[in-house]
Amino acid sequence: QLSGGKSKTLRGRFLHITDIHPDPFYKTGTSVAQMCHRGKPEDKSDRAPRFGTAMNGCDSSMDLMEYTLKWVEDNLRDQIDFVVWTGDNIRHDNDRRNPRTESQIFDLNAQMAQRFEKIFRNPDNIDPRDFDVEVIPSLGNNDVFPHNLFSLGPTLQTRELTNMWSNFVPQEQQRAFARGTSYFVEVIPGKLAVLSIETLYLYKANPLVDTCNSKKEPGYQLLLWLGYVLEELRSRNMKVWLTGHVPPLPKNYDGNCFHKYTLWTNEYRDIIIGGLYGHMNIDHFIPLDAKKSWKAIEKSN
Amino acid sequence: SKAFNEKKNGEFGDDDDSDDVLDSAVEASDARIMGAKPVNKVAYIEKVRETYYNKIASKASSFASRRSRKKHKNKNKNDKNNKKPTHYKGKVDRYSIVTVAGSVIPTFNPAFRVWEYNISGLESSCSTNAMHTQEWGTFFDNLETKIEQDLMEEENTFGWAGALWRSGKIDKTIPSRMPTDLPLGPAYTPQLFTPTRFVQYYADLKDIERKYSQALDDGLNEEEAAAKAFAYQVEYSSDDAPYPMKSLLTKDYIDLAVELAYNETLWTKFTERAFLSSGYDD
Repeated sequence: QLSGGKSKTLRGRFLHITDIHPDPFYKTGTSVAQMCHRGKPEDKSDRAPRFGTAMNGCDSSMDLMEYTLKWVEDNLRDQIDFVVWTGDNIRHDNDRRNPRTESQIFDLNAQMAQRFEKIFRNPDNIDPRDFDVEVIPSLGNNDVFPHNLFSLGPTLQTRELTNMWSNFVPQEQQRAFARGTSYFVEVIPGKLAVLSIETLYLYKANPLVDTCNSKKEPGYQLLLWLGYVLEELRSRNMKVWLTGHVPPLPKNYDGNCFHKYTLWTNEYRDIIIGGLYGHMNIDHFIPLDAKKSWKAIEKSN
Repeated sequence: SKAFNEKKNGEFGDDDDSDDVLDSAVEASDARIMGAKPVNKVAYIEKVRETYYNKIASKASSFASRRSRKKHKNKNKNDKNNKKPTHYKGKVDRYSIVTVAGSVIPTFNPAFRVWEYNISGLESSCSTNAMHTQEWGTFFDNLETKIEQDLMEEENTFGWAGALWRSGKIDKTIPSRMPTDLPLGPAYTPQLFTPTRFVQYYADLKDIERKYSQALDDGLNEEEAAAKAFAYQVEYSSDDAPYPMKSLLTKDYIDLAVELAYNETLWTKFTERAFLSSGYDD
């Protein structure tokens, strides 16, 4: 039973989906060598099929994206409690004849957000925030312009993001979101939260990220926010999943950002259930070692 | 730099999970910045094995042999303690598990995952829902002020935490140790919200293309053919052979890491799944 007389049936399942990379320029029957955008294929193996070919380097056709989401809607929507969606909702910048623009990135991200809303929202309620299945998106490094570069808000990009995700981000967090673009959703109110972390503020390839040492660094400010939020969730005896696009690996995060982040994931092991990330495209797991991170931090002192 | 560090520390310096060993991760990542074509991914996953799984296995075995030696020594003194050594019982809570998902983009085959988690007992505990100490709105208003105050404190960009500590200030981006009186959470002991199982779905693009062409040949129009051909299917579940996981606790992942370090057959299967049954090789 939820507040306001509402109720929700839990299934004990949730979906994690990531790196959809839909490409509006993808055209069936064109040449793979031309990023599946144009050209006559040299042979059968060079031809772009309707739903794509594994490993050929093209992005997702719009059909692959549409049929994937339709399959999820038809087969999973009513079997899951929430959706963790870890970003990269736009093609790669791999075609010099069609360079990506900021407005294309915003537009496709907005379309994708609307698509997810339509699938998972309560169709019987005019309240746009009433979801049958909560969706918790996070931002990918391809979802920002220029590539990988993303600063603390408020900026044009964070404002656009705040608008397009306004139905996903809880109202009381929207001001904080406009600055730090991290937030959490109580997928089971008072019990279970999913935290969407702006991993681009820790990401080494983001030219605006240097360390997590200085208070001016976006990563430093993100970790401050994270600490206060985790402490509050602990005080409320809630449990939490950490989610984001770029996974915490030493080569993805700046050195001490990685170690500091690892420490937070471990020192709140009474409430953190695990971490769900995308970006690498490979299905695998990494055990982060807090003992080593403590040593690294102490050594650097 | 890498060569210097190797010389200085030895290839596997004690507890030195040198970040350098994941160089290929960055190379692979850089290579794919401009596109989706997979590059050096086998090298990457082999480095994951070497850097994480092998080292955990080596720690587990040295710990087990220490225990075993100790038990052997004590055997005559106290036979009641002669139980089978538990490898690293009580040692896994230094680890936190990061799961990295396969993607929809056909870098390999398109994929996503459905997680299952324990909700038993939730109904009885729901009655405490309303006992919030503070509304979230108030919390976030206060949070903004707290963070502003933290940031206004004297900026010290030189010498970072060392300088902060010398000056008696605390770096708030480093957490305090978890209080010892707090119990371990759902990642470590079975309880409400503990993940119990996952099902990995994938779309076999070769198979879909074959079925789609066949349907077109059979006279269906494009939409009918697509509807008939396109489907996701279960690639594997976490409790499937050859390395079924009883549950998805941190301990289970650590056990799996140890198995993957030693067993080539399991490792082959693991990498096949890592690349979403696409048959990828460098």
